[in-house]
Amino acid sequence: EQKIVSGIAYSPDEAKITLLGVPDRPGVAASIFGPLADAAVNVDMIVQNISHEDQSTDMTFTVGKADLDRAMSVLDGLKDELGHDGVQAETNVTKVSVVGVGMRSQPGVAKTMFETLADKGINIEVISTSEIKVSVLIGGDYTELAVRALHTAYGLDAEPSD
Amino acid sequence: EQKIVSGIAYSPDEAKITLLGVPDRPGVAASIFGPLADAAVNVDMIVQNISHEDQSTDMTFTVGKADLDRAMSVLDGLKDELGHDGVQAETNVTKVSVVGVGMRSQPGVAKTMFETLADKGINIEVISTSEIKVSVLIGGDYTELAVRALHTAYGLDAEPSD
Ligand SMILES: C[C@@H](O)[C@H](N)C(=O)O
Ligand SMILES: C[C@@H](O)[C@H](N)C(=O)O
Repeated sequence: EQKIVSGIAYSPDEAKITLLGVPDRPGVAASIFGPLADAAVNVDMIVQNISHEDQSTDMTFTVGKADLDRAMSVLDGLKDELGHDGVQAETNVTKVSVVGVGMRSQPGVAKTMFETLADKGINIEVISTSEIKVSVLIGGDYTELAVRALHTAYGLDAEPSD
Repeated sequence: EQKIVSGIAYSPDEAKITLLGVPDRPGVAASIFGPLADAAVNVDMIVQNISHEDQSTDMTFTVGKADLDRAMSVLDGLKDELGHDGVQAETNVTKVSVVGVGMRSQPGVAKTMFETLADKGINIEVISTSEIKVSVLIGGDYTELAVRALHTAYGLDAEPSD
């Protein structure tokens, strides 16, 4: 039987940073990630959703915890120019990903991931996907619970569970 | 010289759907993508950012235009149970992706993409990334401008431009 999902990846060493209320107009993303790149901050996920009538939206990204201070100091330097409402950072967060292939044609993969987390009462804080990966950010305390439940849900356990 | 970025992918046949103000608590993502999967709607990107004190957030996803009607009718069925503020759909949207490898360790890739789009006055509506792809949603009218500018920015043009 061909497995669509090949594994569960997780990274508890990430920090989630959100710039609240950034203006939604050309040049804003560049003004954030340009300086971060110049400071050699390795950004992992970037997630931005649409804006509403207020023409502002949130910009969330993750960095390794080791890069958090440098990232925050870069963002500090943008305070006046950018016009956002604030920055919030969270270190007790884990990125959990279901890794597979051709997931666009397999909507059941995301369904299973979300249902499994829901079943364990785990809140999904952020979602970002690609054809080969469905990634979420969850509270760090739920890491082990989430990873075990997902292994079971996708039939990835080494042996049958008792 | 080793190319980090191998190509620009774009898909103008996508529709962007946003559920506005979904409650941010366990089970909500499952209650959206479960029924979509059951209706065999092939979902491409899923993007969800954090919630604020109001404990609600937006859920955006894309589908092929051919799946739009079916997706909207599934969401219609969720109206009462889910408690969201509304659904908005947009068909004149293109997903543009910079495809490469090891992009977490190459923050300059996202910087270049965002600066290139900014330089052409193209607004970035949604961002979602993985280690091998930085994807954005832009207005469909900007597709050709964006794709050409990105090819040039990453040195992917077939011949030198005049
Ligand atoms: C919010 C941010 O992505 C903005 N829309 C930009 O184009 O840079
Ligand atoms: C918004 C949605 O992702 C919700 N937090 C859930 O866990 O399902």
